[in-house]
Amino acid sequence: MLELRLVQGSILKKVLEAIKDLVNDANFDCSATGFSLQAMDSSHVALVALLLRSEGFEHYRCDRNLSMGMSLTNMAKMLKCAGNDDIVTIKADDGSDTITFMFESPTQDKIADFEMKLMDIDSEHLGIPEAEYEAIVRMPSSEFARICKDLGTIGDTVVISVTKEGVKFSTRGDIGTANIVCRQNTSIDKPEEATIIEMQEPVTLTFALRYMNSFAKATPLATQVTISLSSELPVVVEYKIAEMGYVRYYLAPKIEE
Amino acid sequence: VNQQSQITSFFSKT
Repeated sequence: MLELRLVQGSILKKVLEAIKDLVNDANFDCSATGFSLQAMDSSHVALVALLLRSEGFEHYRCDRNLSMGMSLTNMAKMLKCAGNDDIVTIKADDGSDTITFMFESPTQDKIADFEMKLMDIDSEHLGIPEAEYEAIVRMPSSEFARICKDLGTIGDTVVISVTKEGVKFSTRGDIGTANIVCRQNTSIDKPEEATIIEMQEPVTLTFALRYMNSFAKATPLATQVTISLSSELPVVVEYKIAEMGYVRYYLAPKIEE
Repeated sequence: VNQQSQITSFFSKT
């Protein structure tokens, strides 16, 4: 028996919008720790890891570990039917091939339940090693989204380069080139607008912009994004979900052959 | 020339 009640149901709506374009079908894992997912995109270039900790739910009952295969497209369709202020409850019975999403309006005058078919998904689970990153950039998520969108109109790849001068995003396309430099800015009065760069070593890596633009769909989840870089390692783009967990995207770099 | 690498070449299956 599984029953997870989330008063701020809009978080789940935003999570689905943040991952559904990258991954079509995925197994959601439910344990005492929380509600989580790890999945790769179909070309195995990017990986998304989601964690919603059990403490973040108003009610969390998960009698035994469960892995539930879901079409993210269909789950997003169902969650779109929930109001932004609705309380969302996820329910599943042991051995059932369906999951139920219950939506309650804040005044309790409207209650809806949507039952969705589960599916069998063969998925590979990868071990993500703990790594010390050479550079960690924290910046406003909206700024990062804007940069990826703008550069995507000019080129296909972005070169991210962190030096003591700041973080530089560069692209090159048929029409020309573009460079955007963001300097450290530790605005004390507005921490959500700060750009903080922690650098052990200068690092330069190249990535496909298409994936970065897909990750930026998580922007409504967090005001800040953290980009962790090390040479010859996948970049980690993390959006923290207040008091609940995170959505982390890992993207394999383009490597010179 | 830059070649796209895959996540599976950095992280191993568990």
